[in-house]
Amino acid sequence: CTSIVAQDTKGHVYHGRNLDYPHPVLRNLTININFLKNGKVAYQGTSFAGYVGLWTGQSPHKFTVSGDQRGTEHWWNWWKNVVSAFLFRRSPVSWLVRETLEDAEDFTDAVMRLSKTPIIAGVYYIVGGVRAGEGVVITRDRAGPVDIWPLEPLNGGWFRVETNFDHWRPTPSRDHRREVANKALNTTGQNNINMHTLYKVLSLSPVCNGITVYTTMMSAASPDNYKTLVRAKG
Amino acid sequence: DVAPPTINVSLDQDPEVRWKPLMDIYDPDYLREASAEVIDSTIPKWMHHAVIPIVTALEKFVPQPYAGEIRGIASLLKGNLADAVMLNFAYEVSAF
Repeated sequence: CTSIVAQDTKGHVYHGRNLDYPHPVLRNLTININFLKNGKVAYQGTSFAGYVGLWTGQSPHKFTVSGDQRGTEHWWNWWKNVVSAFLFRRSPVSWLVRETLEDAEDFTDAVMRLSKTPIIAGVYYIVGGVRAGEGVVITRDRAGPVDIWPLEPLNGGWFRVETNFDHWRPTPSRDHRREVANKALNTTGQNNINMHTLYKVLSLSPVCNGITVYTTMMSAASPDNYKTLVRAKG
Repeated sequence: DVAPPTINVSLDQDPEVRWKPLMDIYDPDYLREASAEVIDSTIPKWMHHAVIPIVTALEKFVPQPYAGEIRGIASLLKGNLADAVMLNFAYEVSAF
């Protein structure tokens, strides 16, 4: 997966994500979902038919959130996920996204919940808000936050790119998604970043690749612009 | 690149029935086959058969409203509850 949160020179925050998963059939199962309360949209997201959690979603006029896989564990630690789930009764990462979209009051509340709530497995949560500076990458392990990486627009940090690796470590030599996205965003420039140009960055190879199932563009301040496109060929 | 379909899920309805709008878009047979395809390519067949009774037993530990929602979807698809649970824990069991 690749998630990007970025802020333009006027303080508008944009959030885009590619969801990568090696099952072509998921392209046919991708759906947008409006979760209604009292007949009104409480929150919305993108998921797969039959999967009740969310990896991508927005709480209108509050915040947007996406999740990227974090696979730092050796396979023989699988039992820790089982213990975490059934002994400690922890949430799957995609259920915490739903609960946060449903309950969090604002961007700060969402970041706190996504950082602190125990979950079954590690993950990266990327969150965008409605005000300037409201963007963050949260690196999670089961118990809590490993790292919080916020936007720092006053110091040149007007965007953050998260793929599937800790941002403070180099990516594997075979994986160029972070490098290509960073370069494209710097070429685009903060003056020109918007939903359209962010989508173009997320469409570049290998950011968009053979296993990219869908791309979602969102901005919590403009919830009507929430847009998901299923990638035909990746 | 195409936009996916959109469904409305009412949180005011019981968890067991709130995903019924899925059936306006998908044929249950197709969804069942697609789910089986994902499981078959993720979990070895012998292991899949072995864990079905374990997952079925553990299903009662799944919290609401997710337990009701997953049960409701499995019922709509006339499918296996254990498979529906496994799909919803796909990320968490990926290491396994």
